[in-house]
Amino acid sequence: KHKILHRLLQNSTS
Amino acid sequence: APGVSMGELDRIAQNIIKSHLETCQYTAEELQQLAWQTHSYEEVKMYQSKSREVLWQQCAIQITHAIQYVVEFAKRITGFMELCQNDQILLLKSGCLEVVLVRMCRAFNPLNNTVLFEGKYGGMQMFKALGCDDLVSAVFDFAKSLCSLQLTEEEIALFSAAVLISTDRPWLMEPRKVQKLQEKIYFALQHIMQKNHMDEDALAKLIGRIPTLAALCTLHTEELQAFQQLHPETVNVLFPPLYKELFN
Repeated sequence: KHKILHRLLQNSTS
Repeated sequence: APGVSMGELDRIAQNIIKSHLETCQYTAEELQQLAWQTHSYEEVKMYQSKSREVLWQQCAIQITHAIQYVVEFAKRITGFMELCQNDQILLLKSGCLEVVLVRMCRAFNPLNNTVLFEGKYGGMQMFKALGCDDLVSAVFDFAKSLCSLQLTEEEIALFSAAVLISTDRPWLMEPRKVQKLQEKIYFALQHIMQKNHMDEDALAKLIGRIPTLAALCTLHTEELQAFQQLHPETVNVLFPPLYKELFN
C-alpha cells in the first residue's frame, strides 16, 4: 500500500 | 512553553522555513512577476470548451505536481523524518492536499480573484468544464481568506508544517511524538506572528481556517468519487498514479 509515496520518501532528496 | 528552549524552537523554525523556501515550487519573486499575466479571453474560452474528462485530468496533473513538492518539503523537515515511516506516510496521505491548499494562497491574486494555473492567472470561470463549481468557489474563497491574513513566507512555512504534522489523523502509531512536534511548531509560529502582526488574533484566525481546509479536502474526495463513477476509465488510465494512490 502507498508504494509510490513510500518510494518518494525513500529516494534521496531530488 | 512546552518545555523547550528558544534555541531548539529557533532551530525547528529555521529548518522548516528553509525547507519551504527550497520546495515552494514558485519563489515569491516569480509569483510577483506572473501575478498580472492572466489567461486571455480566448484561452479562458478554450478551457471552458474542454471536455470534463480532459480538464479533470489537467487539474489532477497540476495537483499531483504540487503534491510532489509537498513530499519534498516534508522530507527536509528534521522532525518529520524522525517520525516512524508509518506516520510519515499517514501524515502525507491525509495532509498533502491541505498543504497544497495553504500554499495556493501564494499563487492567488486577491485583487482580481485569479489563481496561477498552467503558467498564467485565471478566474473561477476557467474551471467551468469540471462541473465542480461548489468546490472551485470554496477553494477560491479559502485562498482569498488566507490572503487577507497577509502571512509572510515564514508564517506560511510554519503553518504548512503544523497542518502536515497534525494529531487529527487516525491510526497514528506515535501520536504523542507528533503532538510534541506540532506544539513546538505552533509555538514558533505564535512567536513570529506576535512580532509581525498588530492583530493579536491573527494566529487564532489562521487556526480557525483549518476546519474549512479539512472540508475542502472532503469535498475534493466526494467530487472525485462522483466523477470516477461516470468516467472510471479516464481516472484509471489518464490520472497520475500518485494522485490515484492518495485519493482513490
